[in-house]
Amino acid sequence: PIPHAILLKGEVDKASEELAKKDEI
Amino acid sequence: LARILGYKMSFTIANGLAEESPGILEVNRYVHTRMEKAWEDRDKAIKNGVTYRYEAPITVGPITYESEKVEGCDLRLIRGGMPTTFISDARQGVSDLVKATGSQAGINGTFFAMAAIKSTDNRLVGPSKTPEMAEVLPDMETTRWPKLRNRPLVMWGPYGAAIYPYQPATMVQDRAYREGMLDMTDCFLGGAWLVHQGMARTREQILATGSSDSMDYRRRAFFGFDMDGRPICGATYNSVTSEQFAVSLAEKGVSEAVLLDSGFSTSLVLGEKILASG
Repeated sequence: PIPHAILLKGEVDKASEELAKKDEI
Repeated sequence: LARILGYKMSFTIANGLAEESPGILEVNRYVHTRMEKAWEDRDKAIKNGVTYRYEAPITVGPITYESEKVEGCDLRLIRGGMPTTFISDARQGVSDLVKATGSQAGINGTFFAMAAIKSTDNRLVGPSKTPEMAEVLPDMETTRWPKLRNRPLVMWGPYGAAIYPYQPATMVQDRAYREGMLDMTDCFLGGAWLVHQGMARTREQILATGSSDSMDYRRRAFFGFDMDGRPICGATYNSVTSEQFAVSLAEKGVSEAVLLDSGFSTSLVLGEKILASG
């Protein structure tokens, strides 16, 4: 847990979502 | 007024305490009889290129993810979208904050004052502002001001972003920040400037303003902008020094990068997927 975060808002690229699935921990 | 009249510089002659200065353009630091001392101090202040600055529009595009091993760093990067910051009342996980704010991605923010894991204190090192706050919350812990001087102050608004060397004594009032960016919505103080104009900063340059543990092996995190002005953030999946981290980010085409809190707090999230953690 942390007190400060940087957040990103926008449309997520589909291919990137698939790539992220492989790297999920 | 000096600029309108064709002068390159000018100085005020009002005497007063530096910390009570009205703004960055009216610093009560030197009366006109101490110009020589002012030039000496100026030479010291720009050592290691700490007067670097970045100013550019923000390019908003789709949020993309990439991962690659570069220069010994297992990099996990998210770029694109529009950035916003959030300060929790206590402490929360980045995943919870992504969900609660309707965001698509997130990373842990900057350094916090009380590092103890069990602490619930939410004070940050350096000034901060989120869109929910009317004014900048300054860092009034004057004992740490000397260490924070010239660290990268990151700020942005709807139309652009900037990174300036932080000057604690003259950046107490909200007005001082507005002189840099009138419509600023978010700001925070980075731990060290890692990459500037696409060039990795050296170990000496990082240590000139960064904390002494910047070279410890940790899972490092950063925020910055790429060559196209897109926001970019990321973390390493292995433990590296800030020097290694800077070299790898420059290699990946990151244009500007500042160090975020690294180690146990490192956390990179895309949707519901956690991609790096401390």
